[in-house]
Amino acid sequence: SKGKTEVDDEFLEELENILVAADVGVETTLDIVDAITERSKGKTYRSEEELNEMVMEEIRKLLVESSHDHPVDFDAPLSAKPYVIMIVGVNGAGKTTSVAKLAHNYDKAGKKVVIAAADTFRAAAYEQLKIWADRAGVPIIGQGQGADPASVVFDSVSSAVSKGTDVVLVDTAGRLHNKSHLMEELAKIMRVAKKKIPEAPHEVLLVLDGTTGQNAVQQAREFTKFVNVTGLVVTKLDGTSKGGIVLSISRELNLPVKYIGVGEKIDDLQLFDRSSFVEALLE
Amino acid sequence: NLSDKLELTFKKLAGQATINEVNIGIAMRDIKRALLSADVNYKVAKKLVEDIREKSLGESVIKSVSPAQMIVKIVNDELTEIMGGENQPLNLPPKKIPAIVMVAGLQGSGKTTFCAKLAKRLKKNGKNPILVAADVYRPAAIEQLRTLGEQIDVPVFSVEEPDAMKAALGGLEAAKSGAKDVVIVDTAGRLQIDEVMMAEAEALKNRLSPDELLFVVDSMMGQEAVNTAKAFNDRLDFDGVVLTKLDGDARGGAALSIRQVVEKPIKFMSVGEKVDDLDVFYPDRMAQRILG
Ligand SMILES: Nc1nc2c(ncn2[C@@H]2O[C@H](COP(=O)(O)OP(=O)(O)OP(=O)(O)O)[C@@H](O)[C@H]2O)c(=O)[nH]1
Ligand SMILES: Nc1nc2c(ncn2[C@@H]2O[C@H](COP(=O)(O)OP(=O)(O)OP(=O)(O)O)[C@@H](O)[C@H]2O)c(=O)[nH]1
Ligand SMILES: [Mg+2]
Ligand SMILES: [Mg+2]
Repeated sequence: SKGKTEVDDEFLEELENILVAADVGVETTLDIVDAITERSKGKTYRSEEELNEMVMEEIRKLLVESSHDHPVDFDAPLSAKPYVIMIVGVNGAGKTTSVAKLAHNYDKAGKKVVIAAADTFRAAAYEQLKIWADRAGVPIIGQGQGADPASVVFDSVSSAVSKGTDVVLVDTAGRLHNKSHLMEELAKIMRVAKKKIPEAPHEVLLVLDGTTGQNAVQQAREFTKFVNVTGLVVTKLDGTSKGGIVLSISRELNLPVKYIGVGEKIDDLQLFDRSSFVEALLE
Repeated sequence: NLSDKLELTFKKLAGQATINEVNIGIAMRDIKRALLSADVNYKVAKKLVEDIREKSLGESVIKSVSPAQMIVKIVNDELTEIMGGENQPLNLPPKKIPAIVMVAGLQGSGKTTFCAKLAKRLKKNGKNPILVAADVYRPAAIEQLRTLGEQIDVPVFSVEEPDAMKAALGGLEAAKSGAKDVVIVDTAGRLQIDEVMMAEAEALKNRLSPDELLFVVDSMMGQEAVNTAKAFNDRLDFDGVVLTKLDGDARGGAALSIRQVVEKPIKFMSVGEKVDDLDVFYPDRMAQRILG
């Protein structure tokens, strides 16, 4: 990637190292390298930029775009009212903070938001989310530690229906995907939400810690099995990790990355941009 | 898994007269890919495979009736050795009252929960610990530690002001006047590239002079585990590592990379969300897990 205008062994080896170092994973890296080898057979490129653009395009191809029924922009019209978004993921990934960021963005866009504090398990989970809800200036519905998370969701969705709320953001407890009883609980929360609104949740966002390695692919597989994951949020990309795991996840499970977390403050959320992501990946 | 892969590779090679430089290359490539898939850092994996390759070309392997088995054993032994021989316990000087433990690490790695787990374990071993809430930034971080402290009947010290140093030093004073023999200081999650926060961690360390400064790291971390651990170690020279969320199914290659690069002992494994879910570290079990 430094001053080269043709794809030779040295170029491919360097690319391989960059991709592996970015958590792209062995299989996907080899597939990308094969695709580039194939595409560039017998070609010389007029400039380093042209060659790099070809590489970036090959990688960008792997990233699925968000569908129109799950708009990324916060001011876009929503397909239902209330529009229920459930946030799931493993422990410490950044769900609660991401819920706060989403609430803030929807609120800024003029939408009426309510937060459902459905993490009723972890110490001070409600207190943490309450502080965020107050900062975002949106109401929160919760029942504290030990309550039934499904009943929090039911109450929140019911309240949203009666109050004409636009968006319900459901924060859930962190859970490891290999714990079937916890995954079953998540499926149950979804079923209970459907009792009130059959199409709910309209979105299920899986929050992935951007520093996670290949286990993220397994997380995406398992969460998708139990709840219908519709998109990804990748957090902590303000750190040095590149989040390359989304390439494997995107191609295997057809899941788009909707947002990325780039800090601990309420406005540290960005809309996912495939081009800037791939550029940063190759830096 | 790796063992099966190598068996297959050598079945294909079985027809050949000898194990040699050329055909061992395939086995080494399989090993490298297995390590990378387990999140071992690619530079660490490269070096490790070179060592394994050298040993694999030794007399006993070449003459062996089952080279695949021998090579798997070599890989296993290499990994176990890197993971650190035997378990290294917490080093709290018995005459020092109070002994001081401080934790540090990236956001969400499991520090706060670990502090409570450690407090419970020490209390069970006859110690009289106090928890100090020096994460003055995260919403309800103090509340979280308080709630955990109440669960295990261990006092939690905190201050009103968002001043981590004030909390840490205040906690130390509270320990002395309250006849506590161990102080466990929880700190905020931070990025290794956040100069302000790394300076805070360094300042806390310098003022507290902890007997044990532990780097808490999520076992599912990817390639950046090395750079992160190295930065924390260069800055804070920590005494040991705590690996968390090992109740998950991440292979945990980050642990190998960290051991290889900073050469500090892994002292504990966090294996669950409950306050009892803390294990002492077993190097050979970790090696097995990484191999898959
Ligand atoms: N640097 C950085 N830190 C983040 C980001 N998102 C979240 N965090 C931090 O990560 C830590 C964990 O965030 P939480 O929102 O509590 O994560 P969670 O998934 O809700 O955690 P559990 O509910 O315990 O499973 C906190 O210290 C957050 O401030 C991000 O984009 N960048
Ligand atoms: N399954 C599992 N969950 C864990 C383990 N250790 C911690 N957790 C969970 O991981 C999440 C984050 O733990 P915390 O203790 O809040 O992490 P932290 O490092 O203090 O986070 P920050 O202060 O925001 O940097 C919580 O949901 C914990 O319950 C573990 O070993 N296994
Ligand atoms: Mg949370
Ligand atoms: Mg904490």
